[in-house]
Amino acid sequence: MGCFHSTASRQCPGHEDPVFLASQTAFSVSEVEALFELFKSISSSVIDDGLISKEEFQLALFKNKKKENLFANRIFDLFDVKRKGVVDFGDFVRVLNVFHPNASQEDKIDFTFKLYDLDGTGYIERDEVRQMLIAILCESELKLADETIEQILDKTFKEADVNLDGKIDKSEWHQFVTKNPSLLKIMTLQYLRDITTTFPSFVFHSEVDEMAT
Amino acid sequence: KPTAMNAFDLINMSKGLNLGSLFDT
Repeated sequence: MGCFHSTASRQCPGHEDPVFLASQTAFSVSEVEALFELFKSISSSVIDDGLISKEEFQLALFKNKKKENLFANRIFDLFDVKRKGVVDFGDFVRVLNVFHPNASQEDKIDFTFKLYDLDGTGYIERDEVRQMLIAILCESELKLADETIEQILDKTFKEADVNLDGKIDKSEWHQFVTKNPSLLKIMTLQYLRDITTTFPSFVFHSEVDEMAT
Repeated sequence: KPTAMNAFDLINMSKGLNLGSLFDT
């Protein structure tokens, strides 16, 4: 284990061994290879360099690379674990793993906390939630009066901010999500369950011995 | 009615948070 080396066709920056990635995640080796098919398609959509740029990520999400979206930026930043402005295959698989139906609830809750903690202060603050609300209203072309936005914020913080300090800490978030499990829906991608049927071509590119899968 | 929802249910409606579309290749 751990000494498998990819051959030339698989060489790209950050491309880790499928057997090693499968050992770290809920994915099987075949599933990691199927994810590589998806990764190749996304990472070659603008520049074929074996890395996913923000532009390529947005193109895959919206089929339009010019679309700026606060949330897509945020998700991309969480995929960009090494803070290099690009996502390599290993991080792509490890972050998608959090979205696996079998991933732990704790990991999903942690991920959403980081997602909404826009400024990385360790708290989800009222200003951050307001900023996200305004962004979703713009995105959906829905108009709400400022007063209505404040009412939504009041209601949310009344439920979530148990110690009434005006911000949501990690333990408050944990309790809030446990009471409102619908908030974790975005964290589970059923597609990941049968990724090998979505990308069957992985079989033709597989370089791992069948015994290892 | 939006005021009956909590802020995060609204936020989660963003297409930017719904990664399912990554799989529509």
